[in-house]
Amino acid sequence: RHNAFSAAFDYISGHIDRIFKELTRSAMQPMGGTASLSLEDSEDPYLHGVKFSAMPPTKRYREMEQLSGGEKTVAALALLFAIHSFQPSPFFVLDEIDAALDATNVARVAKYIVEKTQDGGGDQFQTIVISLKDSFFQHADALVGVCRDGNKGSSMTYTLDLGKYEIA
Amino acid sequence: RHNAFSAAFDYISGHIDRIFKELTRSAMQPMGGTASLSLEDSEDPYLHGVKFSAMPPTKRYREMEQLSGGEKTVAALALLFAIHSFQPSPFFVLDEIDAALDATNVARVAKYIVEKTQDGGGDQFQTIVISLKDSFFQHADALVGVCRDGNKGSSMTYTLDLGKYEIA
Amino acid sequence: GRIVRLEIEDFKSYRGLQQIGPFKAFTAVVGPNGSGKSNLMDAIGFVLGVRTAHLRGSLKELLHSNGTEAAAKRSAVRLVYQPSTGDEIIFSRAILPNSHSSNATFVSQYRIDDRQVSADAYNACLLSFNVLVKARNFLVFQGDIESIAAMGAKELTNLFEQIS
Amino acid sequence: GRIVRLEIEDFKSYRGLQQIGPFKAFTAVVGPNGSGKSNLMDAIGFVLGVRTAHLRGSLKELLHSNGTEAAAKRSAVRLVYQPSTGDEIIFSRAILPNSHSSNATFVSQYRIDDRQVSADAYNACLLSFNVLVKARNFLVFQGDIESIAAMGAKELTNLFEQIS
Ligand SMILES: Nc1ncnc2c1ncn2[C@@H]1O[C@H](COP(=O)(O)OP(=O)(O)OP(=O)(O)O)[C@@H](O)[C@H]1O
Ligand SMILES: Nc1ncnc2c1ncn2[C@@H]1O[C@H](COP(=O)(O)OP(=O)(O)OP(=O)(O)O)[C@@H](O)[C@H]1O
Ligand SMILES: [Mg+2]
Ligand SMILES: [Mg+2]
Repeated sequence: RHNAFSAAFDYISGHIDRIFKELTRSAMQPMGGTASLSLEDSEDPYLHGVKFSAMPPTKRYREMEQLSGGEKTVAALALLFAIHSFQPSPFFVLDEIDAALDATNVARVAKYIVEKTQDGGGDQFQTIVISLKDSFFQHADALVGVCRDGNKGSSMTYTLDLGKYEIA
Repeated sequence: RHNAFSAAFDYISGHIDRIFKELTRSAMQPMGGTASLSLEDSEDPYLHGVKFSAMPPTKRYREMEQLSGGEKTVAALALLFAIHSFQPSPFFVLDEIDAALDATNVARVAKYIVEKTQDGGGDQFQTIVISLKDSFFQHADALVGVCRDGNKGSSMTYTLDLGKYEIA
Repeated sequence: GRIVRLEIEDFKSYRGLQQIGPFKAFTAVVGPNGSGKSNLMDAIGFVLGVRTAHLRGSLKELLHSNGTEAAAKRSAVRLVYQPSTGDEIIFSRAILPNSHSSNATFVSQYRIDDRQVSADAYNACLLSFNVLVKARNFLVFQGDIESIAAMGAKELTNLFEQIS
Repeated sequence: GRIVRLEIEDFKSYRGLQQIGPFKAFTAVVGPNGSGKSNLMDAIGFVLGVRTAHLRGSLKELLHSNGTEAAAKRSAVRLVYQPSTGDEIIFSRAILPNSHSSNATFVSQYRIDDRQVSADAYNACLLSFNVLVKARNFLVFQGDIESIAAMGAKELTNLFEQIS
């Protein structure tokens, strides 16, 4: 039990910084931010806690609660993708994760998802996102449009294959 | 104490439905939705609870937690504005209240705020909103742009009077 | 592997039998507020065995009802999954009344490729495709994303325990 | 009445003395993630007397610090308010160390038009303009809007009690 926990922790904490950098890198800040996981007590890890900290580029260390809404969302996504890299489930379903993100962060998260759903590499996964922002869903391979038919009192869906269209 | 509570409750429950209708009516549904407040025990109201329920247009009654994210946001705004009508504070400060709203609901909420900040009537109030969506902040009279100066490690602001520009 | 399509029958705001899909590598679900997008995600969570506490309602409340007709008496969601090797598999979970009286309670029934199985066998089969339902780290419900970053140290340890 | 402008001095991410405004009938605050928009709202909440528990940090954590320089030793926010009748009023709240030693604790100091007053007198003056800080029904912090709709019946009663 102790070994299984340590294996998971070591693997994930080895990947979290790389993924956070991929999500926070930009032309202005090519290095991106810094993220890490630490154990409150390494003797008996599962009796104590795991601490997660993330520093956006150009900012100093601060407690997670003091980050902004958008910064917390990006940190949470990095953590989820890092955990996924240890136990890769075949798919992700994400419901309006872009609610607190500005246009720049939406573009970075979309780019990361497109890369992970397209590449042939080991950690490829399928993604289903629910979003209200066209700057996010325009990158998808297919759209499922949901509408409500007031007469029948029921949701209806129709699917559109975006593969045939170019992003303008 | 009992009387003060009942006066507040009666006034607010008398206004909640009108405000919710203003926020949910449309060309398709000119009547809008239905909202109401009820007391769990009218003998000793402050010892028990106040129940709030809201039904979007064409939908039947459902518990508040079964509504969608956007529907809950609109219901919450109706409640806040109804409470305000009883004790009108001179201003509102709202931080990214539009995060879960689709374009239609953003337009309706913006229209309501513009009306309440412009009219000369009794319940006029000043509003400061924080928003990431141009479909929301384009209706404002002035913009305060906030940016972070990486070298100084500080936020900076500049103000823009929108009164001079037309909405395209 | 990946999700190919869904078949939803009288589940939440989806009336009757509806086919949804095909799902590609990156699929976006779009639509106005209150149209039924999160209900679609609840259908995916439901068919994968997520407990109803996370689906905004009890088994009974998940049955389609729209106020004008009688509420549905049963409901089902089928997920067609294509593993990286081998044939398609159909995971399905149904809500059924446990008797025909009007105050019947509702139970879940699990099937794999139309063979009825126990909840444990269903879960074990999902686990073999690396779908860890208990950890739920691959499902982010609406509004949850920010609370994930602010997760306390103890909660994070629990998540790590479930994954290892 | 309405808010005319703010003066922020070494509060959260705002370094040095910054003038912000003028605010109009409907003003929108815009900018990228992490730029300092919610910190501006925290400054408004702070100067109106909201307790620090709602401002994402203790009095000490509200002092500006950016890692390269020493953290500020004091901070202040001034809100210039124009009542519907009469002259402008300046509400101001400062964070000051209670001694000059390095492990000083911090206290709040309240002023109305540069006259130091007690927290109660400050609150009473705000109340005379219908600014009910305790009820906070006119301030919606980031992420709070949806939980307002799902407020339990008891919480709603409390809110009604504070308003009446
Ligand atoms: N059992 C049910 N039968 C019929 N309709 C239901 C049932 N349960 C919930 N609903 C309806 O589903 C609607 C909510 O749908 P959902 O949460 O999927 O919306 P959404 O598309 O995610 O919207 P948003 O963009 O606001 O998040 C509610 O209006 C509710 O009335
Ligand atoms: N005392 C302080 N001194 C300096 N910087 C601070 C202080 N407290 C918080 N910050 C910084 O302020 C930033 C958060 O700002 P804020 O929450 O206002 O962002 P925001 O513009 O609202 O962003 P979002 O759009 O993501 O919500 C954090 O990155 C944090 O590092
Ligand atoms: Mg939703
Ligand atoms: Mg913010």
